[in-house]
Amino acid sequence: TRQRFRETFDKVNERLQQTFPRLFGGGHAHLQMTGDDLLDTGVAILARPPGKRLSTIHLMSGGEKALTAVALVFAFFELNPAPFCMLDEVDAPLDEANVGRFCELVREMSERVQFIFITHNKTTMEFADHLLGVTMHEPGVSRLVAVDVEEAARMANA
Amino acid sequence: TRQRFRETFDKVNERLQQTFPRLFGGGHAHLQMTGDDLLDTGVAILARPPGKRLSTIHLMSGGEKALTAVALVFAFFELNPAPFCMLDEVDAPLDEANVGRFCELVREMSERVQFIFITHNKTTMEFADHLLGVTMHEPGVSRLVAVDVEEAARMANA
Amino acid sequence: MRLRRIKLAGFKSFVDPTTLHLPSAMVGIVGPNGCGKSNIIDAVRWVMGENSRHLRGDSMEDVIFNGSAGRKPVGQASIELVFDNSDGRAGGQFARFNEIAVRRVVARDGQSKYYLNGSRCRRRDVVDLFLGTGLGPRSYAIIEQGMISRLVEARPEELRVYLEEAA
Amino acid sequence: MRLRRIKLAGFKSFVDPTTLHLPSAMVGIVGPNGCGKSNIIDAVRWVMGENSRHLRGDSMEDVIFNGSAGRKPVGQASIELVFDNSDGRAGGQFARFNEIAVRRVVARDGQSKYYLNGSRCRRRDVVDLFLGTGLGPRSYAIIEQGMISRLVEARPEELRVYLEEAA
Ligand SMILES: Nc1ncnc2c1ncn2[C@@H]1O[C@H](COP(=O)(O)OP(=O)(O)OP(=O)(O)O)[C@@H](O)[C@H]1O
Ligand SMILES: Nc1ncnc2c1ncn2[C@@H]1O[C@H](COP(=O)(O)OP(=O)(O)OP(=O)(O)O)[C@@H](O)[C@H]1O
Ligand SMILES: [Mg+2]
Ligand SMILES: [Mg+2]
Repeated sequence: TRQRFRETFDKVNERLQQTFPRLFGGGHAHLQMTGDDLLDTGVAILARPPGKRLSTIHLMSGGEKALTAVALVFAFFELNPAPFCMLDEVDAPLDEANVGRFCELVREMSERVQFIFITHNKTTMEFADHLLGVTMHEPGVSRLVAVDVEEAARMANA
Repeated sequence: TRQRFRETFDKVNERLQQTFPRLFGGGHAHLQMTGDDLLDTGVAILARPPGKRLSTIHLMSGGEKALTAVALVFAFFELNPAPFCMLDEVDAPLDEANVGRFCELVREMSERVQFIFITHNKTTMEFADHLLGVTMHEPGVSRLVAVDVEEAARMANA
Repeated sequence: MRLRRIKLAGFKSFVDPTTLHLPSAMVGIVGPNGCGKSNIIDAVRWVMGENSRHLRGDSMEDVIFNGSAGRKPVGQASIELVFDNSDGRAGGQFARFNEIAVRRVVARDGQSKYYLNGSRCRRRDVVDLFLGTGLGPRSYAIIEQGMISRLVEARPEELRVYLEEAA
Repeated sequence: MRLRRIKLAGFKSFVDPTTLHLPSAMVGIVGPNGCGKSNIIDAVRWVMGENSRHLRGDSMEDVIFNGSAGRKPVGQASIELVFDNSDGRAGGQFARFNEIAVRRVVARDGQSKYYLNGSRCRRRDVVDLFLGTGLGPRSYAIIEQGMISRLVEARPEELRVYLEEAA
């Protein structure tokens, strides 16, 4: 229904305008309807990293696109906040500064949401309270191993 | 033409069967036609990492998919080998062991091909003979800076 | 409704019975490419009702361990999630329990069986349990590998659908 | 036909004249997200004849520096590639030169001008130069960010097209 779409759009838009500056250390992003009819309009993402010009997401860099999508994912999440959130390698294209801000936001949200995240990134590993290691010593067969952060970081995507 | 497609298919297939084991440290991959008519058949990638079962690329892990695609890219490249090859962050989803084998293959190919690669990965940076640093100290304006590997690695996706 | 434990057996690469303990609010899962990390995410989505079509498989059987160089395939896959429900957020008739165990089992014939705290139940009882908690196979509580790229590449018509699904 | 230097001016985020030296066969480009690394890749594809539609832009103007918080937009974009042709691989009438400079300039009116070793030429002269070298805007000599994912996600009909394009 038009009403429901309008409400969802506004709520996500509002939340995106909070998460984006947290992840980028500034700047702004918002959603924009591409058509006139609430029943079938498309939705576009416009974003302005700090010091840069506003553009559609498609003109941004690989890492900027990914971080903007993470900001949107967290805005979607807040519509129906679940008790836990699982993230699979969302930090892969991010540089150190962006990973740092991403981890800070996750840590803040972890006061009310339990985060379980898969990562190859050393910085993200150091933010975890606990690390679960998975290996395939026997090919094709997964098993858990104890890990400490130093050892995992050495094996990490680094 | 059917003839031309058959030749291209066979050459790429042959080369893929060489690059895949180099990147995975073993195993096998090949192309398979999905239809009967050479004029319009689709092409699928089947792969078997060491110790695992043969499957289509879609059932593999994120990193395995990416590494298989790199093996295919190098096979495509060899059809029309250019004097240089530019790679933009193809190592992003790879773990340390796979990045190591990727760098070894690139180093071997660099005897006849000049490689220019963009990376956030510390291991890949250490394989370069020269590093060019790009920064945006002034927002929105790119400039080059001298880099040494230690300093770049500290800023890297790690 | 914290997730305390995930128990896997015969599920994809987790052929041997394995229990993951999730003791805090910031748990990282690490390991080399292809070792099984994303399979854990698949397991959680599957037990909440996801179909294997969305778990990189084509048929229900694709989640059962189908053998490796050194092992034969097995006959069934089982995933159990153990929740701490002391905040009372779970829905349905099990809302009053402090701990809730949700289990799904599938055999080679493709038939799925669901269990709540050990008792056989219907798939819809599991769906009801998660109603109103923000959880479920297609919720934004689980962001699988590749979801970020899909959002980035989405055309406006596709992004609209993602928005509607989030509501 | 080694690539020795890339000169950029007014191209995307490289508003100031910048020269990249590529002194060896293994050159790495590093820097934070959004600093301009992929723009260098775009620059090389663009001067070889790629259209801005495939360079994350919609119109020809999108490659010209369009301003930042502290700078006004500029009126033109210029990219020059300097090749070492001592192996004689370049095609066309410039094949006998030891060093070949290829330059493309575009102004706000959308008109592109091409130059070979400083002399104005047509776009097709640049295309001829690269013929038979394996280079060109759509060749697999340049793997842009996202290409690997596209190959991974390709359906069999799409992968067939990639195969044909590589020939
Ligand atoms: N039904 C099955 N039986 C046995 N093994 C399976 C089955 N389904 C998937 N696998 C195996 O699981 C592996 C993929 O695991 P997964 O996707 O969890 O890796 P990952 O740890 O996430 O790796 P990456 O870091 O590359 O994303 C594949 O190697 C595949 O062979
Ligand atoms: N015409 C233009 N004028 C000014 N700036 C531009 C123009 N086109 C693109 N940019 C800027 O270039 C930046 C993108 O650069 P690029 O894609 O090269 O980043 P990158 O270094 O590859 O980052 P990542 O590591 O995230 O992939 C964007 O921030 C964008 O604002
Ligand atoms: Mg994975
Ligand atoms: Mg980039």
